[in-house]
Amino acid sequence: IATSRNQVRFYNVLHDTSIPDAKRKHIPSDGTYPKGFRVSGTHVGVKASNTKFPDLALISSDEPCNAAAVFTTNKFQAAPVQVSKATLNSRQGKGVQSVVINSGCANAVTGKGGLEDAQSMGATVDKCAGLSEPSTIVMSTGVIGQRLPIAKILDKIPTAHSNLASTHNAWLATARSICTTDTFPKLISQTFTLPSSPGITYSVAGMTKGAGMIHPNMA
Amino acid sequence: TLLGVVCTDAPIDAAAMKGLLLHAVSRSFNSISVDGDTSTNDTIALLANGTAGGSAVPASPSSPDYIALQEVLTSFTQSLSQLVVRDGEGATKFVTVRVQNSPCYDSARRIASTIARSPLVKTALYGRDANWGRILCAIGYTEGVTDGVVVPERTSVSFKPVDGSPILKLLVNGEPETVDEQRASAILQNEDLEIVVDLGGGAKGEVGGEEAVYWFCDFSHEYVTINGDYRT
Repeated sequence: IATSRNQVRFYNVLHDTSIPDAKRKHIPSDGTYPKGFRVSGTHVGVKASNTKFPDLALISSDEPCNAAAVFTTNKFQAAPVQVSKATLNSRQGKGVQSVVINSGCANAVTGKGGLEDAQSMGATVDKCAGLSEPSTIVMSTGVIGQRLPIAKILDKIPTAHSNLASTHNAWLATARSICTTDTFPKLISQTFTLPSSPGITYSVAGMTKGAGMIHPNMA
Repeated sequence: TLLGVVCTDAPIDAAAMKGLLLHAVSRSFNSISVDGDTSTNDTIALLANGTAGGSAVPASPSSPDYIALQEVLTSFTQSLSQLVVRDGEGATKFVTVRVQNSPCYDSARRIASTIARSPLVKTALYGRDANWGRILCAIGYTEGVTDGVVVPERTSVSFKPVDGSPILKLLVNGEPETVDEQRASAILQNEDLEIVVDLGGGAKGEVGGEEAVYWFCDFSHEYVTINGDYRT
């Protein structure tokens, strides 16, 4: 039924040819990215139908970060939400060094096994960075109620770590790897100064994803 | 699901992070709507590694650095969150709804959110129908609004074109305007649109009150098509 309609957008990973012309203006051709952060987008194949496009994002800082996060107030909080809250609380917002995100499966309503999967994602990233304490925020997006293909993900985290880079293309690939029904990667960056240090140029960069099930109420 | 990561090389005191993020998110990611559904996974994270140097932004909301950074982060996250609305499933419109001259910020925000979630407002916008009656209806059924905030005789609704041309008044102090349907149709041809709801200060009638803004998109046939087979 779906294929008979020209307007349909399949739930699939995003690739260049699927970006509508009207949306291309929202994709930056370069950026000013914060020092000490490196990122990567790696193909795992969380959805079996995805045979080549990146679906694992890793954002990593060379130095420990102060961090904060807001999370959905939905009562059915996904495993990565619960695990990331616990990590931030245990570290009191300090010492966070990475964010790992998979698309293709939300790891939501997946019970104890789902919690273990989210914890193992974070722990594997920490191990790659040589860290012993939980220092990684974990996120997932995709279908609710299905377990992650965790072995495939854990196998590719070392690759994601070794692919970390600070180039614009790396940031764009990372933004692309978190997309689900999105039609374009969402990435912006800018510089700014602060009154007490007018001679220092700071950078901020951000990526986001979302196209449906969007009415956030995070706290 | 909404996910987001914001990274900066500015030094920020750990105790300042939560307040800065909450302020920014309440005015950005928590002020957007595509379809009115709140996910199980929504998460926005802010990381600051301080690598660029300088003194840390303190956890003091009155400090000049804190104020400056708060403005940067709020504006930045607004830009980021608006990209999500522009890519809403099946969306053809990017709509800003501004509720102004409200005696109460929370009530203004609830009204903006209700308009942004109304399926009938969203389908009218998709159909390029200047159906202000549906906007008014959504204002009227908004839950949790403080008494005296919405007074029909003080309520006005208008469309603000993005090209800078004069606003199109649809309702003024509760009285319907004679709408130039051709002009309304022309305004609604644009991808971007702003709906202005003026509460006229509510029962007290004091203008210059609180203002709340939400960003949302329309509902199209494609939204149903996409989500009819998302899982399979």
